[in-house]
This record gives sequence, structure tokens and C-alpha cells, in this order.
Amino acid sequence: KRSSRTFDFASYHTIDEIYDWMDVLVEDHPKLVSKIQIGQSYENRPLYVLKFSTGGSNRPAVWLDTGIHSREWITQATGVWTANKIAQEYGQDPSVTAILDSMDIFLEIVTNPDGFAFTHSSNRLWRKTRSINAGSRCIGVDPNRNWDAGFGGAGSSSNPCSETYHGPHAHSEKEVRAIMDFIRAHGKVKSVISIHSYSQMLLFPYGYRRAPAPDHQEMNELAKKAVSDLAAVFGTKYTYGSIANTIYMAGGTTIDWAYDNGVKYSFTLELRDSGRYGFLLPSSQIVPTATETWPALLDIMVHVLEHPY
Amino acid sequence: EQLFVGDQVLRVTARNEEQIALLRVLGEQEELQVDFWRHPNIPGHPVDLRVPFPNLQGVKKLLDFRNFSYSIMIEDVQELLDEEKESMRRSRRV
Repeated sequence: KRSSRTFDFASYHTIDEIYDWMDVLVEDHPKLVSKIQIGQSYENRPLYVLKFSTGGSNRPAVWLDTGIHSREWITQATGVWTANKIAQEYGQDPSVTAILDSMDIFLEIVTNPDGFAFTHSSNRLWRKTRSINAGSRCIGVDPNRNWDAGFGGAGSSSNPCSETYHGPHAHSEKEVRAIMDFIRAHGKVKSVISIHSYSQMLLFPYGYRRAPAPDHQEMNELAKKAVSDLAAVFGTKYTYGSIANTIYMAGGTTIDWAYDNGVKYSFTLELRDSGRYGFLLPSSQIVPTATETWPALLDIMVHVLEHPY
Repeated sequence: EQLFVGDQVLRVTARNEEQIALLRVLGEQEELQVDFWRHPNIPGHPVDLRVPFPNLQGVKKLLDFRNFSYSIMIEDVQELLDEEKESMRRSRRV
């Protein structure tokens, strides 16, 4: 029998290897983990989400996604490690156990599967989706500029050849629409955490405007605690704040859409930057990166559990 | 498969808004094919840009001419990609 225990978390993997491993994780934890398909990508790859649930119906939930920008390989790798960690810690770690006794966790590890497959086959540095743009020789849309929240605003481009092309209209990308449909249909998603790399930041809304979000103070306090607990692991220093004031104005982002659609605890993480490798972080750094990210994720999820709304 | 032989990633620090604006203009010049890994945003924050080998001299000259402070973060992108591929191959064999 295959086992998730033999999987090498300290190596980068192809989409097929990750999808196979997801099945193994489900086999190893059948009462906790299931795999659901929320749609298909532009090139008809399945969009798989791992559901961590101890039962109940219509429970509040946390949504996590990794790797919407396909070239940020450390992100998908962190997603794999995190999925395994959640499964292992249920029944062992009191925080994880408390979270899963009341809430479900959904984790989409390969959020942009076409782009990810393309990074393995043809262009390691591909960031966008792989949809064809009518009238242009350039392929793909930036799926983190494609959401209906300040769509087409500052920090996104109307040029299909740009890495930040926002797409022909909001939610034009099947990968984006599938998440939107899922979160809307679910109705009780209380937190969205969208994970990227690399600039060592924990960010929250807004990106499309400079005005503070109504829950700015609470999110700022939570972010402060999360980055402090992250830094306690290996000393990695994160900055935090709203997207617009910390990094740049960016219209059409995942977490702005989530926040504007009633998901109060919407955050995005930019994983570690060694200052030497950029997107090409060596695989030896996967486990350290994921390990230090874990307490920050846990802080947010525990806060969501303790602050129902 | 697209190769990135000789491409470099430069880490540039813009001192003021004017330099930020100049970097943005640089990114809009399609013929230079600059790929921002970290976009220009706030003065003092690092900006990382991958520059294809054929345009390296031109971009560096421009940065020097405009008094940008920068360092080479990645000497040869393809070398790193080859190492990454080899590491995946080794892991799969194990």
C-alpha cells in the first residue's frame, strides 16, 4: 500500500505527483480528509481541493489556497507540507483539534494547474493562467488581478502581454470563477488565506484602495501576532499591513474580493525571501519555510475559531 | 522548453518616487523584456527584475546612467534551473 509517509516533502514535485499524493493522504486519513473537485482549468485539468472535516453539516470554514501564481513553487510545496501537517496534528495538537472539531478547512494546493504544469514542461518562470487572449499573441491572465474587487484598477494591466494582465472581465478565468462559485455556494467561509511568495509579508485588505478596511485594527493586531510567532521559529522577519500601504495598489485581488463578499478574516501571505534566489528557492528550504509559516496560519485559524461572526 | 541562459536577476533599490517611476517605464519597454519579480512600489524597498541576456548590457547601462544602486541577485538563471532540475531528478530516483 502506498503511504503518505514516504513522500519527500523536501523536494519539488510535478502536478501529477502532487495529485497522486493527495489521494494517498485521503487513503491514510479517510475519516478526516477528502478530495473534492470544484471545477476544471482552462486546459481541462481538475481543480482539486482537500477538505479537512470531522463531520457535522454546514460548519464554518477556512479556505486556504497556494500557488495561484504558478512559478512560486515554494508556495505549492508549502501547501503540500501544510496539508500533511493538518492531518497529522488532528487529535495531537490542541489548537488543530479544536479548530477541526468546530470548523472545516479547505485547501487548494495547485490553484493554477495549467500554469504549474507549464512551469514544469516549458517555462519555469510562468506566472499567469494559460488562457488565450483574443486578438493578442500573448497568453494568460494574472489570476490575482482577475477578481471582482477594484477590477482593472491600479497595479493591474490592460495589456495581455503584461505579467499583471487583469483579463477581459472579472472572473474570466475558470480557476478564479471556480473558487468564487465554491465560496459563494458554501456560504460559511469565515477566512480566506491566499498564499504567495516571495517578499516576507502578511497582508490584508485593501489592495484596490488606500482607505483602511473597517476591520483594519483587528486584522493588524492579528497580523502582528502571526508574524511574531512566525519569526520565533527561525528569526524570519515579516512585514505586515494592508496590501495598498505595504506593497502596492493592486486591483482585482483574491482577498479584496473575499473581504468585500463578507469574509472578514482575509489574508495573503508572501513567503520567505532569502535575498538570493527569488522564485528559485532551493528545495532544501521547503520544510523550513513551511515550518515557520505554520504558527502564523494557526494563529489566524485559532482567531477565527475564537471570534465567530 | 524555454531556456534562460545568461539571464540575470538584478536587485535594484529605488531612492525616491522618481526612480520608482523610471523603473516602471523600464518595465513598459517591450523590447527590453524585463520581468519584474518584485515590482517597484515604495522607495527603499528592493525591486527584483529578470533581464534576458541580450538586453543585459543595455539595462545595466541605463541603471548606471540614472544612478540606481543595484546588485546581481542571480548571476545566471539557467544555472539555478539546471540545479533545481537535477535535484528533482535525484529525489525521484531515491
